[in-house]
Amino acid sequence: SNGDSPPTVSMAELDHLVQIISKSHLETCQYLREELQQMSWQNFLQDEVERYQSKPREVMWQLCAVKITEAIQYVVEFAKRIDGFMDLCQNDQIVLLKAGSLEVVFVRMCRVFDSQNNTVYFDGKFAGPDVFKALGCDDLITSVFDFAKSMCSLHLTEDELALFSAFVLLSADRSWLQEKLQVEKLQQKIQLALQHVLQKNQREDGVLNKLRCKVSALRSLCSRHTEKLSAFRAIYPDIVRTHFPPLYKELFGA
Amino acid sequence: KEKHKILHQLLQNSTSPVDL
Repeated sequence: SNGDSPPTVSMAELDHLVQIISKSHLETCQYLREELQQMSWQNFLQDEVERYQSKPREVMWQLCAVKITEAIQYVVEFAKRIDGFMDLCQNDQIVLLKAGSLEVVFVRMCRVFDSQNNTVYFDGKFAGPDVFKALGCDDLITSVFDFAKSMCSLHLTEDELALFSAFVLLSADRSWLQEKLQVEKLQQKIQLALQHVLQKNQREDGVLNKLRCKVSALRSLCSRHTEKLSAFRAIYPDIVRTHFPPLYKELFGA
Repeated sequence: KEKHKILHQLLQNSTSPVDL
């Protein structure tokens, strides 16, 4: 491929890619469906919610930074197991993870999201948006919850979710890529594998377009997270420097 | 490299938090 036309891939190759990426996803998804069921979708009680709400802003920010960082470590492991990712140059591996790891965390969030109650698994139980009030980012939190809800409404299978996560991570239009063409080829193959799975699962034609729309929503969520972090850091530079996880600081330039 | 020390480590490690 010269980058303009999709690469030629055999059905067997697509099936293999689906298998590898689905396996990588299941091995690194942090919580298995069975584990989630055992958590019995238990919600925080009102006094527990209030305890989170009365935490100092910087304490709640630190807690969320820790939880995001834990989730990102699993995404890094997912990336490493995607066929072709480790063959990219180190610069591009770093560029893709810096730009895409939080996006994949947001994609994966639909697995731990209860649409009916508008709650997400956090710190041991299911939490509504009000739990995160102390962060002082109500608008961002509402958008993250809305995004998770809209992802849930697509009812993606684990295979579909795995391939969409890989597609998001291998975005060839990220700034500072050195071997853009190689990333592009890999992303095109993943897109073909995603289309293949959607067809095999007899999903309606519109699902792929709906997923494409999610890509821009994810970028918006991540740039808003960066803005909120900058605003927080301007007020609490020492907290970020001394109390935030080093990986979080590396990824988000804190 | 220094700027992304931990990411480099995670990428190079064969054992990871996931395996542990």
